[in-house]
Amino acid sequence: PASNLGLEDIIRKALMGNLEE
Amino acid sequence: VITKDQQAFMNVILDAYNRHQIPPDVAKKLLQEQYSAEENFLLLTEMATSQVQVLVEFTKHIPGFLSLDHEDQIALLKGSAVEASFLRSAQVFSSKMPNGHTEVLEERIRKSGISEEFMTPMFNFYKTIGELHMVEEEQALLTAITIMTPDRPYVKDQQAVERLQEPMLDVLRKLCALHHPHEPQYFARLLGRLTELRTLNHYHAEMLTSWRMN
Repeated sequence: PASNLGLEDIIRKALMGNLEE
Repeated sequence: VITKDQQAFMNVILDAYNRHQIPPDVAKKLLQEQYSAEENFLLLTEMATSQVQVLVEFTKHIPGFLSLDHEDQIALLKGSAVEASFLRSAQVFSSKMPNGHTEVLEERIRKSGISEEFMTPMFNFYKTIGELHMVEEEQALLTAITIMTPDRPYVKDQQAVERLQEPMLDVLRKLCALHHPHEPQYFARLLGRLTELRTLNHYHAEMLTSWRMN
């Protein structure tokens, strides 16, 4: 769950992925 | 005078800012009135996560950001996520919401378990941002400037970040003069909010600890 992810994990995942595609 | 290039530059940032907002289905959940303390905690956590994801998507579109060193990109986002989120929330609070929404939202945050000593400066910040009556270009640029702050911890190439931040400061200064011709201190007031944001950021870790404990 998102609540277990740290800020850096969320940032890294979001930087790698592309929500718009 | 804002040049054509500056106008185009500003449009890119504004467009990205407007396109990357918290998804309506997540935002809508905030306004559902029935919730237990645990549901409230989980929902606010979901909101915070969503806000960071949206922030990253916005940041990818800030001209030059993706050309920075990858670890510097992460350092910038890590260093600014809290401040940029406070800024976005402040703008949500000072925007016109349908009747009663502001109250529901405020009550939800007040009942979240965050201690009062952190709540007061946060709502004060929301209030001072509201009093500035920023136009959306100013909001978008101020958020981008907050993210592109060179002196965040672990940023290796500070000069590269500075080179990206400067043109944004320049456009913002011109915009302020154009939109607020009778308030020569307006640009300085905006920058003053960034200092206030740093203080909020500083207290944020303590705030999270107190929140988890409660």
